[in-house]
Amino acid sequence: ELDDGLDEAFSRLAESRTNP
Amino acid sequence: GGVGPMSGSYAAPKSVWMPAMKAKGLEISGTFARRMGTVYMDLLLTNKALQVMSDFAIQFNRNSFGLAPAAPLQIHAPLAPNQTVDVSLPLSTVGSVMKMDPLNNLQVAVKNNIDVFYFSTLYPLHILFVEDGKMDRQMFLATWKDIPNENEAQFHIKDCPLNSDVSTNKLQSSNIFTIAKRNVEGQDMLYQSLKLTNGIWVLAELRIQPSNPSYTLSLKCRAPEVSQHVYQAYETILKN
Repeated sequence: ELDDGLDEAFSRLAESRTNP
Repeated sequence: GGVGPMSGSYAAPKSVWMPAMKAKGLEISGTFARRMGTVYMDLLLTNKALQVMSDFAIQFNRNSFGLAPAAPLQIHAPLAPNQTVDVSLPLSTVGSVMKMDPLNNLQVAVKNNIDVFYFSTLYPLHILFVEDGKMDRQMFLATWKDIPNENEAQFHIKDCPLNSDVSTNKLQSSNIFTIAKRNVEGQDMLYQSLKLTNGIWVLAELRIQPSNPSYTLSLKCRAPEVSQHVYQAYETILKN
């Protein structure tokens, strides 16, 4: 599967929204 | 109205928009729907007068999203006293635009052989959510970052006992698309997008906690005045 870095970026976004 | 995932976006039952006593016996009930990419005003006309009604026509005042009849009101035969007719009026979204207060207010004029009558009604914003409203993931992340925090609005959707998969499907059948889903500390975070007929994008984060029937909806949009109406659309879709 092509890793375009976006999966990781969404994880970081969700993480930052939960623990700002 | 279509409610299930395969039957298109949610349509409320018809309600009375113009009572007969205010229109010399013409009663109009209606609702709005989106079917196969077209917005419709579904109407029920009842003749509660003692004379036959004919020569019907309809016109809209300018409105926030340029809604306008895409065809004449097709009532093929005169309406006898106590008779009712169902009409589905296709609408276009390229009419003249004027910002209304509230934003989703629509002023309508209906004429028949007796007189011209006026009423106004509110349309649910989800009839304007287009089928190609799924934003590219990279674009979503960039846009989310780019829209300032002042443009973020947060709402609570109370008493919504659905899980995130059921919610995702319900929202998708009304053209609210889930782009990514993450689970952080036991709560589901859904990242979603929708696009209005006038090209305005709305980005959403929907938080669902397994033990909490109240969802948290955060909306980011460059035109933040639509957020309140988008929230109401979420409420309507998720609870019907």
